[in-house]
Amino acid sequence: YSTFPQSPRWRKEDVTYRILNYTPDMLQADVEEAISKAFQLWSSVTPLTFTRVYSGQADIMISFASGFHGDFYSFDGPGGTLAHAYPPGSGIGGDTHFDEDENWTKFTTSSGYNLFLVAAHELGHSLGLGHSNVFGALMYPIYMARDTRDYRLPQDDIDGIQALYGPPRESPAVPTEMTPTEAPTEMSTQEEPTETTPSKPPTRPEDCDPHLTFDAITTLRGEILFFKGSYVWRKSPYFSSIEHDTISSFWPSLTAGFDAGYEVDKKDRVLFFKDNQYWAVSGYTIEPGFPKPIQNLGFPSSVRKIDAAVHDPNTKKTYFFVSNKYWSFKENTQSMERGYPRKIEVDFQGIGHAVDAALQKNGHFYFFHGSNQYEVDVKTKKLIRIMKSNSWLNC
Amino acid sequence: LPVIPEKEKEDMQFAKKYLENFYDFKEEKNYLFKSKNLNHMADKIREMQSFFGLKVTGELNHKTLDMMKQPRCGIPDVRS
Repeated sequence: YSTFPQSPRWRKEDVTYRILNYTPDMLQADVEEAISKAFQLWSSVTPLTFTRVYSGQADIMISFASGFHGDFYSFDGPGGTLAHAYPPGSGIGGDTHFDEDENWTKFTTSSGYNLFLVAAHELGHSLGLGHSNVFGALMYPIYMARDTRDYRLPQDDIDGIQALYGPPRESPAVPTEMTPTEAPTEMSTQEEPTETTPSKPPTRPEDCDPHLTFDAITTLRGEILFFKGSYVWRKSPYFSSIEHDTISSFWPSLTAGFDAGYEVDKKDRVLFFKDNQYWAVSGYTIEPGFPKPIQNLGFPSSVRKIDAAVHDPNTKKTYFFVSNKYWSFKENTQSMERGYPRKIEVDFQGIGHAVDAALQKNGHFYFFHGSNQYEVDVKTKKLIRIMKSNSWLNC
Repeated sequence: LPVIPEKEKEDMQFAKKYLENFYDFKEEKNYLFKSKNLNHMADKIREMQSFFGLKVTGELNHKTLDMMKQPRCGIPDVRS
């Protein structure tokens, strides 16, 4: 954690705030609740109390504004800077400004910014905290969509605010961090809490582990991304080494464990599948309106998940693999081709088992099953050779 | 993620603005000091890479640029 130069802080415990205006994106009551909850985060770990006033000057004046709004830090339209706040002091000191050009929401979705999370961060500044370089801390400068149901302050933020104001009077500082056991039980667009807690994530398998298998594989703007659990292996045509990332570092609101993924390269669009839902992304941006049920693609309701997907740019068809069968989806008409599903083995000789993941590269399909991959000619569908699944990882 | 090539000049401008906003980068307006500017900017990139735990190279590589493009708070990251 950090504080502002000379560590300014409020020299009293009863701090006042006033909400000067509202965003049309949310109900007024939801704005008030989001801000009140944000204040509670900080009052629960310090002696501070926050009282709302409805007129005159409050210590912390809260407002929504866009572009130039009277201080020397104009906002920049959608994205970029979302909000800012001033350290404790008279006048503009303590005030918090939200960029009205953002889409504010009380939910955690990929198409808006959660007002509670941003308010909690900015109020940290209003109370004297600077930015923290601890990934996952509330005072980390980059917005990260998180699960806000019973959200609690990470330890770094507690340490920071208590360095300025001490613990709450009545009880000793209680660790209020989220514990991994509280991960959401159902699949949602919300990030698994474990991403934000300092507990150790499962270790990443070694690149050249002979037993390495993949959940999903896709191309993306010339690169190849290999997925397993929350981990991503990136193979770029520009760099010889393999880069290691996590899904949440690209798409924080998507949870780990994809079943399949494929790219329609002409549209700069990648689709990810998990259980009976799928998402479409373009770079970092998750297209609005997702997730959608896979039945939208034409699968019968009996299909609850798919194993793998691969797109053929020549025929503009995408093959979806489910158990020992596969479907052919016409991207142009967004509809399933008649006569499917067919048995994989009938059309792809030598592939007599389910497919974990599939890739199309350089005129070949690569069907991954366990620690093996089967290279098939896209046009003739003839098996060319069998290789180890991790042969792409410079093994 | 890879960036579409013709955007590079635009990205450099974006990076300069970012470093001005959040890392106290002040560009030397006098053109004679161009190389000094580049060194100064590289220092600031290093500072930003260190803050976010990126590989500290001083170069505006795509990972650094990706981080700069994330939605964020308007307060600077370094004391200024």
